[in-house]
Amino acid sequence: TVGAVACDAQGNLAAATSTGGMTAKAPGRIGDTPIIGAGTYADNKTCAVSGTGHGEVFIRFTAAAEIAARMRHAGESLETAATHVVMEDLGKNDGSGGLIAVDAQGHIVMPFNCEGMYRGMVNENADFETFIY
Amino acid sequence: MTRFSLAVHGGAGTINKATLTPELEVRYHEGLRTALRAGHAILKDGGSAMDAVTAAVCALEDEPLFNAGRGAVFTSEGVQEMDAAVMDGKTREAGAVGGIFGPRNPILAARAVMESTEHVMLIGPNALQVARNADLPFEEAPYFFTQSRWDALQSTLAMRATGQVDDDPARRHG
Repeated sequence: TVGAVACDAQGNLAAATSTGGMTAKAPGRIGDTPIIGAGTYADNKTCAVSGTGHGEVFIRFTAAAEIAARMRHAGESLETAATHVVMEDLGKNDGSGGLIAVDAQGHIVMPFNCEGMYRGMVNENADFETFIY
Repeated sequence: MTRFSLAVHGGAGTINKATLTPELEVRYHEGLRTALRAGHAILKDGGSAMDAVTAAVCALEDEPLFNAGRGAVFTSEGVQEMDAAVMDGKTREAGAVGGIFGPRNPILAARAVMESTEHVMLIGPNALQVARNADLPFEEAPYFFTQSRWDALQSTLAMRATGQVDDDPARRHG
């Protein structure tokens, strides 16, 4: 699975996620990637999210929408909300994996609860950073 | 200076130190940077977040190292089924495709669903028809084939055939 989230100069957010699924998956099996609110979500009032991991659990816990809800209803920061969803909701329920997310102020978070995640980020200062572990 | 930011991921998984050679490590970093450059070029010119994330994911789909597009894994029947989605935070419009094969960049097929239909998600032949109507490029099976993904399928099937437990959580990652 691959994905991207962005906050543009107008403060608009967007998310995009694409996947081949899981090796040897059952024909017709769909994971969280194309399920809006699970593996892909964007709303200018809260955040944009792109996930990667054990799709069935991301779907059942509506991972991306849960982060937005915690921000909208509990007033949590993106960092607090995303970390809780990944480390608690997903991490403690066989939902290994992670996600990238950005809020309307351009703050980026990339929590994951598994061994490694391929990820990168850049901002207006052209600080290109990539991490693979 | 206008503020903007972009993040990308190439998936989560157990990074096998034994197979992660220095050369491969460089290729992974380069694959991620190519995606960042594609999105950054749009944002720095005042372009939209939707255009930036679409361009970044196209770059990742074109890189066989990552499990999407050209690097997609195989199902238990030895074929590839791809899923993709986009969502625009400004309008909350969204587009998604599931279980498709053919468009070089499934993310563009998802965006075509968002921009040219009233639906959020399409599967099956009509999802492909929407992609064709949007003049998206299609590719044949050899374009999407990678030996490493085919080998991963064979080893997974062999493991299942012997009843061995597949305890690597990363194998369930997209």
